[in-house]
Amino acid sequence: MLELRLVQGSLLKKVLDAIKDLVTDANFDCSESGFSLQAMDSSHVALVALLLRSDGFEHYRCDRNLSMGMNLTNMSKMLKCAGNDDIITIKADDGGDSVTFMFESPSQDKVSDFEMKLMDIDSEHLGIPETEYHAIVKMPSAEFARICRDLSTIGDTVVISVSKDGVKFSTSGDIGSANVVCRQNNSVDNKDNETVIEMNEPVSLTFALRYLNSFTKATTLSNTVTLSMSKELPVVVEYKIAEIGHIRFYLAPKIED
Amino acid sequence: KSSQGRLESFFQLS
Repeated sequence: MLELRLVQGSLLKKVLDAIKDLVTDANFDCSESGFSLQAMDSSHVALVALLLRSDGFEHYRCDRNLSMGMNLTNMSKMLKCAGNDDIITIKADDGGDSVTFMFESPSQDKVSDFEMKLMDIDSEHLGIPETEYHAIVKMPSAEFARICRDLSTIGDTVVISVSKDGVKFSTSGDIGSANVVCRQNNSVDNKDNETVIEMNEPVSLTFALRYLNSFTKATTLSNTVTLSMSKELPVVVEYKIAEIGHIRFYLAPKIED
Repeated sequence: KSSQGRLESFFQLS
């Protein structure tokens, strides 16, 4: 038996909006520690890892570990029927072939339940080791989204370089080229506006902008984003989800032939 | 010239 009650139901709506275009089908894994998902896009270039910790739910009951295969397009259709202020409860029976989403309006005067069929998904789980990254950049998520959007109008790929001078985003295409440099700044009044660069070693990696732009659909989940980079490793683009967890996107770099 | 890396080249399938 599984019963997870999330008071801020809009978080789940936002999570689905952030990942449904990247991944079609995914297994949601439920355990004592939380509600999680790991899934790759169909080309195995990008991976999303979601964690909603059990202590972030108002009520969390998960009698045994459960893996529920869901079509994210269909799940998103159902969650769109929840109001932004609604409390969302996810319910499932052990060994059942469906999951129920229950939506309660804040004043409790409207209660809906939507039952969705589960599916069997052969999941390919990647073991991602804990790594010390060469450079970690924390910046406003809206700024990162803006840069990715702007640069994708010029080119298809971006070179992200971190040095002691700051983080540089470069692209080039048929019409020309562009560079955006963000320097470390410290905002006294608002930590969310800060750009903070921790660098042990300069690092420069090339990525497809199409994927980064897809990741920025998670911008509504967090005011800040963290980019963790090491030479010859996928970048980690992380959005913290207030008080409850995180959504991490991994993107394999372009490799020089 | 560069080519797109795949995640399996960096992480192990489990």
